[in-house]
Amino acid sequence: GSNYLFDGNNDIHPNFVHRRLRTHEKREMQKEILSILGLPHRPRPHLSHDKYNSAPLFMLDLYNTISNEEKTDMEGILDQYKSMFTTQGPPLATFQDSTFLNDADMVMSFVNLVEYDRELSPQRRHHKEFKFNLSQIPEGEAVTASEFRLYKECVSQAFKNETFLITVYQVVQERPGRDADLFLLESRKLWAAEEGWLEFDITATSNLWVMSPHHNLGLQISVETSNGRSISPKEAGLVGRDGALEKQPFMVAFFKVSEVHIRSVR
Amino acid sequence: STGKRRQQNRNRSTQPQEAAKGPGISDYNSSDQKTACRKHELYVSFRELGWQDWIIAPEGYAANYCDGECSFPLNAHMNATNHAIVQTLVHLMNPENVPKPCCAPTKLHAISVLYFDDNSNVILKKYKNMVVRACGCH
Repeated sequence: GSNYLFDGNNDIHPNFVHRRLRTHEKREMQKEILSILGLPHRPRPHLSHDKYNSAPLFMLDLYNTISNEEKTDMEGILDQYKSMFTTQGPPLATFQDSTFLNDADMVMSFVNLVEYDRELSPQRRHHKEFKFNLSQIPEGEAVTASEFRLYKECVSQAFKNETFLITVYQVVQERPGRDADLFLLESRKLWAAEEGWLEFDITATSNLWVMSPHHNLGLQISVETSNGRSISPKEAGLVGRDGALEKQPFMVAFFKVSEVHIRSVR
Repeated sequence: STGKRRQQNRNRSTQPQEAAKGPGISDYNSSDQKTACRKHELYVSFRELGWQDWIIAPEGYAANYCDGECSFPLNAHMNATNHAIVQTLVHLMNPENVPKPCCAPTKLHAISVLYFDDNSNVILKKYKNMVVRACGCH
């Protein structure tokens, strides 16, 4: 650490108090700020490499969208994040996300906890399962919108002029040794040559999972070619856990904060 | 003890000129500019607090604070007459209390903070009333 507080372009900020906080002052300040942020303690995320995966990048895009006045600083940080990757994926946050953002007070992204790549015997479908832990959502928050985001790469070499039908299901009941009971959420036809983020609206499903966590059995996706042949999502270019960090599948939920966190008078 | 205090008050109330001797209009306006109520810079740097491992953005925020003597609030709606009326009403309700305008924020802005939670999920949250943009006498 520097002794002075700098703004983005390394000038010393005019008339800010310039001195290093003493240890106990720092601890007092930390306690004070955590209470203002409404956090019981400072989080300790285990960031082996998660810090740079798709979810923080997407969230940084959203942050950048709403913090226009700090836009210059943020672009710096955003470029720093993006410069860590070879491929500059298409813009993450779409117009739809920004509209969700307008009436949300809080946005949370959830890393995909588990992924079963069920490459089953031919008579049963290929499919991929995803699970998200929504238990960290602060008490009583209402999900105003929620998306499951999946990156699709171009696979026109292997499937020339081919189209796929991608289907997203909510897992309703798991059956050992058999296909699970599924609830169809959305089907979408895509060209094999298409590349970019796919967003699937899972607002109703997320609200169900928040209200009754035991129903949270995750999502399933399956892919068929135009002649009805079931292929693995990976063949169709859908990026899973073994794909590039910045293209990992994740879920994002927008919340309307019900109770306003009142700061204690200091 | 209250007895003595009441005695004092009795003394005080018997000498009206004493009450009138309260701070006159002129006293209010003579407050030294450098101590007049105004906004003071205070920058909270998350980096200086050692939190850049879990707070993704911003690097910090200009919280600021209000401090300084409250000069007689002779602004638009609070002219001398209105102030005298307010003063009188407050005095009637609570004779011992000499109302004094206090220096506090008049305009507050929100900030958004982007951070990791314990499970490496990412949270983007708006926090209201975090930045003091203007101060005034209440």
